[in-house]
Amino acid sequence: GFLKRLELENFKSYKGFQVIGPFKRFTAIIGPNGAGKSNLMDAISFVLGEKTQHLRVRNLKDLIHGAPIGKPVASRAKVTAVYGEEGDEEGEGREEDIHFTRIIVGSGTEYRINGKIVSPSDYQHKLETLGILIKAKNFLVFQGAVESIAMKTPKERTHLFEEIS
Amino acid sequence: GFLKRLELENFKSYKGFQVIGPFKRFTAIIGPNGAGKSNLMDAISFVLGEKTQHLRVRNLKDLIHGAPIGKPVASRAKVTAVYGEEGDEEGEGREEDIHFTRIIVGSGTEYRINGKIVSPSDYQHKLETLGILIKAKNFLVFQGAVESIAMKTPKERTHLFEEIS
Amino acid sequence: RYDRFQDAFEHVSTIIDDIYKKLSNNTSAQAFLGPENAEEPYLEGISYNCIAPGKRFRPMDNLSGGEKTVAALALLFSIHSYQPAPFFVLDEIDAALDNTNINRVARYIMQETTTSFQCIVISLKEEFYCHTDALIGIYSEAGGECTVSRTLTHDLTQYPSTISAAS
Amino acid sequence: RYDRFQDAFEHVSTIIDDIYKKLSNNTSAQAFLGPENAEEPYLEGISYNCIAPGKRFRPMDNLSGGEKTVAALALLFSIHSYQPAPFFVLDEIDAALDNTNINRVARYIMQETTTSFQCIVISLKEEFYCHTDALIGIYSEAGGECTVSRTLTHDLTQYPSTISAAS
Ligand SMILES: Nc1ncnc2c1ncn2[C@@H]1O[C@H](COP(=O)(O)OP(=O)(O)OP(=O)(O)O)[C@@H](O)[C@H]1O
Ligand SMILES: Nc1ncnc2c1ncn2[C@@H]1O[C@H](COP(=O)(O)OP(=O)(O)OP(=O)(O)O)[C@@H](O)[C@H]1O
Ligand SMILES: [Mg+2]
Ligand SMILES: [Mg+2]
Repeated sequence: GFLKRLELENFKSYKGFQVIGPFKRFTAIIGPNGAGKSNLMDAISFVLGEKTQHLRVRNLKDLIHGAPIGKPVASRAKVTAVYGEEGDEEGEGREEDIHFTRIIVGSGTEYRINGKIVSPSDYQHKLETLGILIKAKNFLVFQGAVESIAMKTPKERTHLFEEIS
Repeated sequence: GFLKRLELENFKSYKGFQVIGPFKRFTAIIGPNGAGKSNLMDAISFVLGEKTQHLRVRNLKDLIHGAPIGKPVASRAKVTAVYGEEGDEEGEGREEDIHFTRIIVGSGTEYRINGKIVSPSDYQHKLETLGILIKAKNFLVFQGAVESIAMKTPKERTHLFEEIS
Repeated sequence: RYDRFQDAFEHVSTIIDDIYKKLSNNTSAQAFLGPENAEEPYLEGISYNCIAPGKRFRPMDNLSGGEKTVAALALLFSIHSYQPAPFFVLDEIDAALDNTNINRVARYIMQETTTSFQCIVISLKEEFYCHTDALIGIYSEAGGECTVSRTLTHDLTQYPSTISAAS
Repeated sequence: RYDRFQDAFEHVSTIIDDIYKKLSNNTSAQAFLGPENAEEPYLEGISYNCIAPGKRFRPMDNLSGGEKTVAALALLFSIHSYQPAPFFVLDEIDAALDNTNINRVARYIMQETTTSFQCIVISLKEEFYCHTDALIGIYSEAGGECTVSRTLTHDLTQYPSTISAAS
């Protein structure tokens, strides 16, 4: 499978409802400094269950558009990742598509799969069946963090192998 | 004044005796990954009195060419910075040129100004009269360190001002 | 538990050398992972060493910035091959790479995305993103009090491959 | 001791806004340094805030990678103006900058090197080093067991300025 597109609603610098995509097999996100490229990566990390400290904010509310200048535009922010199977790159709304959604509500978050609310552990479990393990940290590389992957201590490396086995 | 040229002898990846320069008002050091660009910056930091932990080595001996693979080519390594006054960019050997030299001898280092051995504090003092204060850290930016200058804590910033005043 | 660890370790340590050779585009490059305690690797640490093409064995902290990035990507892609996530998201991994290494890394990703994973990269360098299938351009709308991001999508597959032109 | 501190702080905090405007090439950009304790600034910390052109006041950790680099250079150059070392050595400071910001930073350094300091930069990006007076190319000699670096020097002042061509 692969990530087909993202739907953001008032997430960080993405105001209102915006659809991002379609993503191909090899896609580049480009644009000037401060435009919102890393915020898009934060959106992907967020919807897959990443903790706030890796999203460059102190608490969940700061993820709502406008929060850093004290003027959040809404009380909620939402990200949906549409995940599909190979071959139907352009096929909209095929029945096999899975919609993973995470919503900021108040100071907590709500998880949904295909629109239905699920528990965080069911959500994580479904992602794990697709090979998406946030804990294994083997597929997200944040800005400025690539060199540190090679410079881990021997003990940290052992820990890495424990996570993936 | 300005830095006119460098003379390296068995310093890091610079084997044998090599003269680097002339440096102009705005000079770029370019070349492929692993060629030795940052080693040249280490040579400048070393000759101005920088401590080994900022030179990416554990001890002074590792600065000698060949040391990382256990085959140092010599027991000494040397760097000389030729510092001159404005206007004589190309003038070789003008009497006002100052030669600052630092030499690794055994596990210590020797400091020389215009060929004469001086104490570390006299060396530092002469550099300070030219406005070169290694402690103030206000003119050397190591690879990967630029963003952290803006992200210091308020207390660290106060400390910075203490160093320069 | 021990068996699974051993399994993961063996898989990754046999493949990493091959991936590092591919990323360096040079068969004399070498990469190896070694347990500090061969009997029970999970008890102690695991060391990692890379030998860049044309150089001898030296400690990892001796590598330059660009050399460390290539070593890191070799480890990342070999771990992935044991535990394959369907996609990668990589934010400016090309920052410390020279044009030769950018080209090598981009070609490696290009090949792998046709067979084994999807890849989303964030990059400022044309030398890197010219190898992709699609571009998502982000721009910020003028006028507001804070940044408002907008996107434009551009499909590159309709153009003749830049690779054959760039080779 | 207090007077010297006050002197340094006042000099830098008055000049930083001007330097940040020049580096951003935009008069609506703002930068300011403020003591947490106005009476005795040396007792507490000093805060630093930048407002990128077209944006409002927000905390520094909210800036993007490239925005942080520009903010850092503004602080570096303003501290330098109080305690002027004769030269700078800057190792790949352009890594996180987009082409627009590379151009702005290079022009700022170009102007300042004619009047107030010498600058030696290490860079992988042509967009940055094409603005300099001279290039020192480093290459590694093939064959040996470890890296052997050699240099080539190239004087750029003999060519018509790339700036007018690139503007
Ligand atoms: N909740 C939010 N609401 C509005 N804007 C936000 C929010 N959170 C962050 N921002 C803004 O988003 C911008 C940063 O975007 P981001 O870090 O994605 O930039 P980038 O495109 O990655 O840039 P670079 O190339 O410099 O890394 C900042 O200007 C920041 O103020
Ligand atoms: N004492 C030494 N003797 C010989 N070679 C050395 C010594 N110390 C370091 N090196 C070698 O120098 C090389 C690193 O050089 P350096 O860090 O200057 O590269 P660089 O040109 O800055 O590259 P990048 O663009 O990737 O930052 C390494 O390959 C390292 O093994
Ligand atoms: Mg970014
Ligand atoms: Mg370097």
